[in-house]
Amino acid sequence: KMRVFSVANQKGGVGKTTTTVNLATSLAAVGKKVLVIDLDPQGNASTGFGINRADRDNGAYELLFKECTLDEAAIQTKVPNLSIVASTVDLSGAEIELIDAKKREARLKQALEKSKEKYDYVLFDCPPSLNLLTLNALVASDGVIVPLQCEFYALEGVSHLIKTIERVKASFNPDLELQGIVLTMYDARNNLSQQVEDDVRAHFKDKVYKTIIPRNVRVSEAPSFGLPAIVYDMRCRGSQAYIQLAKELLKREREF
Amino acid sequence: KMRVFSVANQKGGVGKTTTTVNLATSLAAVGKKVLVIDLDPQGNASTGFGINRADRDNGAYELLFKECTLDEAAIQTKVPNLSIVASTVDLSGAEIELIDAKKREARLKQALEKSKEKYDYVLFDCPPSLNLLTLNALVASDGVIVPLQCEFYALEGVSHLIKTIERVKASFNPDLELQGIVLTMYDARNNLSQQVEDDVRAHFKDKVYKTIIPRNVRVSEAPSFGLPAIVYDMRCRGSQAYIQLAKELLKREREF
Ligand SMILES: Nc1ncnc2c1ncn2[C@@H]1O[C@H](COP(=O)(O)OP(=O)(O)OP(=O)(O)O)[C@@H](O)[C@H]1O
Ligand SMILES: Nc1ncnc2c1ncn2[C@@H]1O[C@H](COP(=O)(O)OP(=O)(O)OP(=O)(O)O)[C@@H](O)[C@H]1O
Ligand SMILES: [Mg+2]
Ligand SMILES: [Mg+2]
Repeated sequence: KMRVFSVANQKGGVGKTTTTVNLATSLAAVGKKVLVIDLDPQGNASTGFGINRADRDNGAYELLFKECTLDEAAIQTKVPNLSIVASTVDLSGAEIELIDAKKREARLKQALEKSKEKYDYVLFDCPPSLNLLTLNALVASDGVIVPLQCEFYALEGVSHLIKTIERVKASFNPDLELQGIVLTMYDARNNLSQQVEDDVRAHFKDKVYKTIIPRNVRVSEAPSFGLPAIVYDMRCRGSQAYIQLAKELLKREREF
Repeated sequence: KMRVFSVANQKGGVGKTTTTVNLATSLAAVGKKVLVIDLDPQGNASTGFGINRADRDNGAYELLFKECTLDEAAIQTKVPNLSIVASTVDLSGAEIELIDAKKREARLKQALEKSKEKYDYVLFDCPPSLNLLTLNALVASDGVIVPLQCEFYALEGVSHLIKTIERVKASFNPDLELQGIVLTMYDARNNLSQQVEDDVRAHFKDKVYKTIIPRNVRVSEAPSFGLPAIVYDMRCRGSQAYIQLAKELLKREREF
């Protein structure tokens, strides 16, 4: 059965794209058939997989406005078993265009209906906002993966995000669950990271993955080569942490 | 004459809030009368100045929907010469509510009209999105200050941001200029920061401030005490850089 996850957090720069790209790659590396859908008009996830601007003709915008099918929009990446629906700046107009559209929150869900057999996992990279694009992702998802940067400002928005997930579950998608919270950019040299971890584990308990993603410069270098960190430098601490996260996710899935 | 700046960049987590809070505090410290308006529903700038959730009744949402005047919304912070219009989660509903409103892009500009004598500088902390809240800020501004994190993904969105500024200048606000690009979270230990700096200076030339803001853990600790870094630890490298940035901004203003 295909499992669909939104990687979401309205706080900016917490590692949504980096988590989407590297978690997807780790799942593909163990043989799962994975599709990433880039819902951020900045198109960082598309860049993270090395998709040139010129190859993004049929992307997330066209999929939402039924100008193409999922099969037409999905592009094979350099990573075996992993395809992506890319995004461009056109997507930034989608918010306003969707406002008056019919079934505006369920466009993505409808687009996925026809390809349920093709993929094991679908991951949505969400923009830093609880807007109609993120809503489309939540309505189409089985679960939400929340990257949480180990910083003070990042803690502020989490409870509002959890409330939003609960509201979407109540009004649009009864299957939606919080799949898990993953601590990112953890810097063992400063107390702030430890304080945030203690706070988050005390509050969200086993919803927080055991795996912590360390701050690791190799992870932030990888996108400039159009490669996931796992491919760019598999041995670095960041990549090893994402591989570990994929294992932990799969273990939770089996217990699901 | 009152000068109004938007601190904007649709890329998330690049240091918009940190720059707004610390630049505003530095300008206030040299005797300028400063107003910060928090346009991000996450309310990080309000938290950065230690404004409790309970004291945010009349804030940016109420200002945009004419439920209060600017004088009623502005709260004195612990920093002399510095007031803030705080924000709450209500603001996340503003986007959809503004869509059908009259003069939806000029609400903020209208709200500021009546207080032109009161402040020397007004700074808007924008959310990580080119939405109607950011558009309101751009329409009401004389200039845009663009924090740019020294990372690869952050480079991707800059040209789209510059184009958006030009479009707003052409259709709504002929006075709008790019005030400057400030490099943030610069980490001298890794090549990526140097590469980004070289790229940005080559491309944007003297639009890039000479002052660079280093990555400095004291800066990210300050918000947990409800204090700007300048107040929390004035001697740290991050604070000194923001004080330097304020001097550079004032120098540019005189030459203006
Ligand atoms: N573990 C890590 N170690 C070092 N750098 C990281 C790590 N994770 C992410 N980064 C870097 O931090 C920045 C922010 O990460 P990313 O862009 O993935 O966040 P995001 O939540 O997707 O941002 P946005 O809100 O703009 O969509 C990027 O430049 C990325 O390369
Ligand atoms: N110079 C710095 N050194 C260390 N940490 C910093 C620095 N500047 C910002 N930070 C930290 O990085 C994170 C992102 O910064 P900030 O929240 O100011 O960015 P933003 O652009 O306002 O984010 P958003 O897009 O969510 O509004 C915060 O946790 C902040 O404390
Ligand atoms: Mg992203
Ligand atoms: Mg901010």
